[in-house]
Amino acid sequence: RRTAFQEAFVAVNENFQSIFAELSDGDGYLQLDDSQDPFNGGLNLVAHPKGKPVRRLASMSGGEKSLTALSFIFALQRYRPSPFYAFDEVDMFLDGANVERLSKMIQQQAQQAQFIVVSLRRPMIESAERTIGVTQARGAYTQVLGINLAKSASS
Amino acid sequence: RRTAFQEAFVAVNENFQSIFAELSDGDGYLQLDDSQDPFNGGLNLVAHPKGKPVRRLASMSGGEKSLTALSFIFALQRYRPSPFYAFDEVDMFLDGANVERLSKMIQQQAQQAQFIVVSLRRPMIESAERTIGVTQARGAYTQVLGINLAKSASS
Amino acid sequence: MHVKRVELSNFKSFGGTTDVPLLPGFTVISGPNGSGKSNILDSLLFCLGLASSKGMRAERLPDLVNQNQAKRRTTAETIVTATFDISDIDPELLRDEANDPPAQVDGSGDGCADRSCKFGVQNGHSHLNGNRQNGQLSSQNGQNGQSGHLAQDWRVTRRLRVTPQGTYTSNYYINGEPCTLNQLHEQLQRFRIYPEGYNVVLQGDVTSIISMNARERREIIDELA
Amino acid sequence: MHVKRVELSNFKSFGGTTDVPLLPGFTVISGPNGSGKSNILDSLLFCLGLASSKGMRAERLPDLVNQNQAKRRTTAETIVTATFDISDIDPELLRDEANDPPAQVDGSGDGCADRSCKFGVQNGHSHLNGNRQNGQLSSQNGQNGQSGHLAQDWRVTRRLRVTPQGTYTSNYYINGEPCTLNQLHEQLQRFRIYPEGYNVVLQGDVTSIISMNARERREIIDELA
Ligand SMILES: Nc1ncnc2c1ncn2[C@@H]1O[C@H](COP(=O)(O)OP(=O)(O)OP(=O)(O)O)[C@@H](O)[C@H]1O
Ligand SMILES: Nc1ncnc2c1ncn2[C@@H]1O[C@H](COP(=O)(O)OP(=O)(O)OP(=O)(O)O)[C@@H](O)[C@H]1O
Ligand SMILES: [Mg+2]
Ligand SMILES: [Mg+2]
Repeated sequence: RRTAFQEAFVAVNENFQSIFAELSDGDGYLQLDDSQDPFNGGLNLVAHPKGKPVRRLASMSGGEKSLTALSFIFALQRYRPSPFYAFDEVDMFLDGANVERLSKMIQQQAQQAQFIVVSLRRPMIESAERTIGVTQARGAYTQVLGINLAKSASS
Repeated sequence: RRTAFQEAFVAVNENFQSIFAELSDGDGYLQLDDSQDPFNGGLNLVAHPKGKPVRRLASMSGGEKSLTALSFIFALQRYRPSPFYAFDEVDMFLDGANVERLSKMIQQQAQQAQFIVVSLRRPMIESAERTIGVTQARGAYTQVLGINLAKSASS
Repeated sequence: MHVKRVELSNFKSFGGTTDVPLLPGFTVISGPNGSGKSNILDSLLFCLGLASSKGMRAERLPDLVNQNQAKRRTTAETIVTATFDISDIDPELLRDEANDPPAQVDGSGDGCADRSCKFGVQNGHSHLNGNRQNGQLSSQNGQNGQSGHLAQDWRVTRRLRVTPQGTYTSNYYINGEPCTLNQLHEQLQRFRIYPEGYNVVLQGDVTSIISMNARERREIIDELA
Repeated sequence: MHVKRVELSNFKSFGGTTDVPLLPGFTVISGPNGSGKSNILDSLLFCLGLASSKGMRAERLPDLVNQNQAKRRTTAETIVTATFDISDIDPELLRDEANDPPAQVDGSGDGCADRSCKFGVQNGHSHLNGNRQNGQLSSQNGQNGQSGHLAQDWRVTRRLRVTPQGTYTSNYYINGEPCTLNQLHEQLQRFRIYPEGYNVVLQGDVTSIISMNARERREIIDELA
């Protein structure tokens, strides 16, 4: 059981380091409270977004926390892919540049798994292969419209 | 004590109803658990955004919850104004049209009190009288730049 | 493997039956506040039994039934069917304890037109005929009871019925056959879909990984190992 | 009444002394993720004693001191001063139990150049000279000790000092005069600024009004009544 955990931990940690560097332009890694006996403690995320000195996770900004959390989720995914991922407004704290960065990473990960991403942000919508439009007229039911963006046709 | 409460409740309720109608294009009001003895129970928000049938607060969408909560905050403000209000990304769940609606209401309320609003959303930035830009270069401290938008000069 | 479509009948803000087709790769769902985007994700969680009612922003399961017809006097129901394209997965993963060998899971031909429909005739068959093939459920998969062929589709359905008094029943089906929630979860696990999995991140939850305590975070790795 | 400026020295991501001028009406603060926008709001809460350390995303108060100079061997400190324009308020509101009559609150002329500066000479006087008037704190207000004039400015300062061992002291000042947190809160209450007030909504908190229980929500009205 410990070997299985160690193998998973090492793999996810490697993934986390490279994904965090790409998303947050900084250094981050996973750290066990007790590396001799992992089950005796917990798992910490050590994050230096943009090369800032280490600080407790709680003092990070909203955007920094989002990118750190998403780096962890993607790190798990690369180790044990699920067939689909459903994200609901995970970009709500991100500034425009970071939405762009996140959407490029999702494009990349979407080669291996299906991504269904609810978003109101333009860089995310523009990076997707297609958009499903959802509306609800007053007093009526939700209506769903498929909008296929012909990516190859536009600039 | 009960008279003071009743007076406050009636005033805030009136404010809430008109503000909610403006922000959410629907009907909303405040309701006491026990109107005979308010201190015996709590205060509920009854909300029908866009004329939808009443539903429990928890099942509202992220945007609907934000507008309902902000209607309550503005209702409190109109009854007992504070000298300043500081909002940090209260528009994060809102779609573009609702950010626009909220920013117009803040413009209105800002005639009576000072509003300092942290936001990444363009309709909010464009409705303000001025923007304070905040940046932090890699390895440096936060820098603050005042950007005065000459509202009278632009279209 | 990916979700090909989700069909929602009477689920939350969706009245009637709505077909949401999905493709592999990167799809965005967008639209105004309150239009029903998050409800689509809730319908997936509902169908696959991956969340409690509170995890779908409902106080109790009956709140999930579309409530536009307020004062009804008959039993109301909501049905959600998720169809997966499994044409690229290892047939070994389709082991079904109840019905070996694997390919039987899809091929028994127990379509709803053959016997009294499990979904209740009063719903008509529009819900199950999303593919416009009357009653031939398993024919969607290109084979009718012939073992040894690769199955194309894998379908999960959940039906929730609520009486006027407010009591309710919930039933699960795999490819039209009744199953228990445990059986569904076992099969989902083989496909790497877990109730505590991080493949679904709901609105407002993205930073929960940061605020959870260190032990809970370590247990996420335990689960995967 | 409005906040005219906030001066931050060594507070969170702000090194040295930064002057943030503010005007009445509608101001937006914007910029990239992690640049320091929310930290400006934290500095107001810190200065006015309106939040616990956790309410400013710090585990303990010493975490609020700028930590770019990591291994220092001397006592570090952070100072935040908020200056309010009170030219339009009723002078009755400026009652100060410690120092009647009201106008004394501003006019004592106890500028930091007159006696050993309360803020510590090692910081130079750049912090208190944000207005570039050397040491003449109360002259910012246009009067020096003459009671009866309307005061223009009302200034709150908080200084947090942390020793290399990690122990710390926190001190509050109104117009340069030391005061207790209770005295500060009483005056703030007269200005309708409360620790539990809803005039400050922090990042991620806007929907807390929805998720709080009904009694807590009713108590908000009690407070205002
Ligand atoms: N049982 C139900 N019957 C009818 N309508 C319902 C039911 N449950 C929820 N709704 C409605 O669904 C709407 C919420 O939908 P949803 O949360 O999917 O919106 P959304 O598109 O995600 O919006 P946002 O962008 O604000 O997050 C609410 O207006 C709510 O009233
Ligand atoms: N004591 C400290 N010393 C130095 N830097 C600090 C200190 N405390 C916090 N910070 C830094 O301040 C930054 C966060 O600033 P802040 O929360 O104001 O960002 P923000 O502009 O609101 O970003 P967002 O748009 O993502 O919410 C973090 O990068 C954090 O490392
Ligand atoms: Mg939503
Ligand atoms: Mg912030």
